[in-house]
Amino acid sequence: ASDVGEVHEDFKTLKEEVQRETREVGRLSQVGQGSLLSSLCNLLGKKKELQDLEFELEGALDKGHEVTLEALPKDVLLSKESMGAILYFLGALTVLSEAQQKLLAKSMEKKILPVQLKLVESTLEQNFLQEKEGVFPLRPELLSSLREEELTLTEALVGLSGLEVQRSSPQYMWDPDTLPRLCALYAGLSLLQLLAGS
Amino acid sequence: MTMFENVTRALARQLNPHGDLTPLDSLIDFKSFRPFCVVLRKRKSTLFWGARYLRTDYSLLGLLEPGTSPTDPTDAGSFGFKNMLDAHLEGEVDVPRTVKVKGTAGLSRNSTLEVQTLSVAPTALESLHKERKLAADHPFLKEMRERGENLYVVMEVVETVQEVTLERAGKAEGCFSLPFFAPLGLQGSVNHKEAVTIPKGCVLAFRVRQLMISGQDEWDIPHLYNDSMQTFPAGEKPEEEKFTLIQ
Repeated sequence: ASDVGEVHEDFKTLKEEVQRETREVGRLSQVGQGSLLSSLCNLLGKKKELQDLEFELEGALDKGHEVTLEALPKDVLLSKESMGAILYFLGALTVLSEAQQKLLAKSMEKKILPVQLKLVESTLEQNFLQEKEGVFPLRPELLSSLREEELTLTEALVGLSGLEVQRSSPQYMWDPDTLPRLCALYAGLSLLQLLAGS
Repeated sequence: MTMFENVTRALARQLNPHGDLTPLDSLIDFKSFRPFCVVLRKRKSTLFWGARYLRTDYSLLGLLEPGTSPTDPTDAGSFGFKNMLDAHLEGEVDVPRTVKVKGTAGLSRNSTLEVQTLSVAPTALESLHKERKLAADHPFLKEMRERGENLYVVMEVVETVQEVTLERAGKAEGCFSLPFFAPLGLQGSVNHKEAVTIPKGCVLAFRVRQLMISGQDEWDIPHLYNDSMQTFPAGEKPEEEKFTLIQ
């Protein structure tokens, strides 16, 4: 994670950071990843419980003690690095609203996370350093594979992070104030896509 | 995201884009982020969505041996860009910004927000550093030393000059009323009316610097710090590498 006081530069830095942490989670066994996914599925939409888990894991990182997670089907050994990566993503997920967390779970169920991730990634890539609000064209292919219901779900998910997509044009409204929330959404989508894919 | 978070994030970005001014997440915690308050930083944090600090309920002044405290430990400075901030917040607390994906919403706000900065005066810090050592036996310091935590001291805050009430009302329709959103319980979460009263003197954003401790009772707050610096001397934290998640 970035140092405090260190100014991040661009989307590439974020992408590398997320990829680094994703790789750590990817090093978990299949059972471990499955356990994490089922645990998260139970907690998405319950912000307080997600935060409690985060604090519990932080405590474990401090003291090395065992952590009980109700949703986990089996004992899972975690390295310090994996634990850190899980904490990183929990931090991102807890930035999102409960509504967004529920929408993420629904998106996972509908298997549209890759499309949503591509949409957010593409938007961040183009506007990361853009400091002024504006309307930008949306590449039609980004949403073309989605059906009506999935499109609505996606609009709501990114909309709650402040990215307003207009499918009629198609275009989107960029607001630099939404950057932190979109970065957190990007990280959350990356994690869930990894877990759901495996 | 709560109204309070919306406001503090907008403020931090407006005052210090891409800088190290950290918005406060929770209104209820503001008294624990006054100048000299000691805070912890989450182990895994990132500036991309905000370095996050945890309150400790301790002030640096309370962790030092008894002695004289600076009579005026802070410098205050009012901001002169109230209008600019107002204009910005007008949009920022606009619920439809996030919900108007399909909805209709109204926003009302019956007050404006005035802020000022308070920062620890360099002379106050210098005299504290010269005159007062750390209370080495303080239980909090002992616990933090055992855990190998890094400690940070709030050195500058942006606070409200007057009490202010912000209101917003959201009434989302369209996509959120589609049948498949109902089981997710989303209608309730976007159809709402809320208001928050931010008291006078409420910290909205803050800056920290790392507390460095050497030996048992020597301390310093350097101007620059990074992740490699440890508040407590290295080698005092037990090494643990593996963690078990148990059903």
